[in-house]
Amino acid sequence: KRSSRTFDFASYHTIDEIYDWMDVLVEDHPSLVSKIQIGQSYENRPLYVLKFSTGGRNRPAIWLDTGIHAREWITHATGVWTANKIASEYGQDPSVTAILDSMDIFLEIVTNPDGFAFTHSSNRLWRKTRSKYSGNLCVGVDPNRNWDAGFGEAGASSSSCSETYHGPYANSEPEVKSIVDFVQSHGNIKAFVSIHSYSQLLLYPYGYTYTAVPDQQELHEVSAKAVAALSSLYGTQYKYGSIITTIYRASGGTIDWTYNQGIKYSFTFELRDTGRYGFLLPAKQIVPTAEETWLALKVIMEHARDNLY
Amino acid sequence: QQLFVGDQVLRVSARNEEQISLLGVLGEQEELQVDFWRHPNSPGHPVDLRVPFLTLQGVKKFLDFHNFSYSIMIEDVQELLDEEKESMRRSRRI
Repeated sequence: KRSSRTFDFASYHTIDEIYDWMDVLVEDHPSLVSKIQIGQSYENRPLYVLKFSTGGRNRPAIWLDTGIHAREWITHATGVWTANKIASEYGQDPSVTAILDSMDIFLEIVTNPDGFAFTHSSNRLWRKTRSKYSGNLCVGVDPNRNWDAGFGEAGASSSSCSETYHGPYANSEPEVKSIVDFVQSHGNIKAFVSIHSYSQLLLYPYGYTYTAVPDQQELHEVSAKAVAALSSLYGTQYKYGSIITTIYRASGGTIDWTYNQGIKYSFTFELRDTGRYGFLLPAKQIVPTAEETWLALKVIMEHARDNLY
Repeated sequence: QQLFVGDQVLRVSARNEEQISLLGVLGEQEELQVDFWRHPNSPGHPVDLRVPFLTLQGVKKFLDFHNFSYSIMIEDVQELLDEEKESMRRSRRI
């Protein structure tokens, strides 16, 4: 049997390697980690979520996801490293232990498996899902424009060939609908962090409107603290703010929907880098990226733990 | 498998709203197949675009004509992809 300890975190991996490793992680930490399937993708790949739980029923929870945009490989790699970190720090790190003693963590590492498999087999720079709709010229939908929050408004494209195509209707993508169903049936998710790359940003809602969220001040303060923690490790510079004021108008985005569902601590990251490699960040930067991101994630998770609502 | 030999990623800086709009126009010209890695936002923010080898000359001409300042962020996308593949192969072997 392979051990999760021999896995090379400083390398990029295929979906099969990641899924195999998830099983090993579960085997190595059976009382903490389990794997649940929340649905299946358009091409029938399982959508797996790692659940980190020390017990209790329907505890308040934190959701993390990586890889909703297929070509952002640093995010899947960060997700793998983070899963291992959570598992290995429980019982060692007082902060992680305290989080897991009162909350569950859910982590979806390969959020867009069809797209990710396609980046390994056919087109390394593929971003979208792989769904086909009759009448559409091109394949795939941008799963970060497919949520029911300002769906189809400015900040998404109605052209199927565009990288920001919003899809025929909200939640048309099973990869999105599965998370929607999971979040709604769980009903007790208190923090939701969706991880993208690149450009070094920590963002909170909204993307589809300039209207400030009611919790803007608190989210802004948490962002400042998280970014300070992140930068403390390697000096990586992040900007933070609402999506629409910091990057651009984007409708149908993940965390706009989660915020509107009542998940106050909704954030999205854009990981390294500032513009030397873009989506082709060299593998030797995986661990440093994951390490610095972890510090910011911890700030957000701790804040959620200490400010349950 | 799609190859990206000779494709470049350009980092473009837009000085004003007019130039932001021009980048939007560039993106709408489907025959140029420009792939925005970082979208136009507001003046001063860098914009990154991957340009296929076949349309590189046309895109650079467009940028020059409209007085954009830009630099080449990735000289040859395929070279980086080959390195990435080799690094994965090495890791798997180990």
